[in-house]
Amino acid sequence: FSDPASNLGLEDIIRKALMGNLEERPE
Amino acid sequence: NRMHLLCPMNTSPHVNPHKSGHGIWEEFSHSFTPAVREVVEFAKRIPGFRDLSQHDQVSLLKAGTFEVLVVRFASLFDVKDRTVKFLGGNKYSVETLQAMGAGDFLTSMMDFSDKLMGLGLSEEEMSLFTAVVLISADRSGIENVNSVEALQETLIRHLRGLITKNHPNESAIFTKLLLRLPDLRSLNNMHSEQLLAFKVHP
Repeated sequence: FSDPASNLGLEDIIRKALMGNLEERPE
Repeated sequence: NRMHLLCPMNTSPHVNPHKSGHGIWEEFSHSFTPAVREVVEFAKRIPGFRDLSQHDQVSLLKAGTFEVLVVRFASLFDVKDRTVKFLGGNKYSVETLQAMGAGDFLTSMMDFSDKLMGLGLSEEEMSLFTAVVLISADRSGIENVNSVEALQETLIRHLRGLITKNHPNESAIFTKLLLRLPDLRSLNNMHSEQLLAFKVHP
């Protein structure tokens, strides 16, 4: 439990939200 | 004697007695996910944030999302009425929440919200302050401290400029605002302890 953000599933939500933007970027 | 998730990011402080600990947790997660996504969208709009490494972007968001949400939802804590508004739309009195098990953390959240709201910041000032909260080079796991520090300094400089311009006769506001940063760290630590308690005794 040393990483509450990961325990909340926060990291997963954050990564997906960040990646979404990366996918929208033009090549 | 089940633990309650007394968080305004939940729709209500009441727990369905028929739901499992896991079910309660999933429902809670469903409630706060949109707010977390909004924090990420906010971060993306901070000039310079997307220039940081992806690792550091994630690290800053992991460490700072709770603090950003505290700033963003400070108005849910009404010190005058002694109530907390939950995302479901209903207000609950401090006494009710204390009877459900809320302790020092609730008091600290009320104190913080009172101090922050009392500064009477504009939307633009609050937004820049929120960016300063998020971009902190001393968060754990940052790999390029210099880049984050440079961005942090730029944001603090802009915040000071904006506050000085908007409140020329209230020079203490900027200092008072910076003093809220350690308050937020303290609330973040208390919040982690609360989550730990729920995880151990759901």
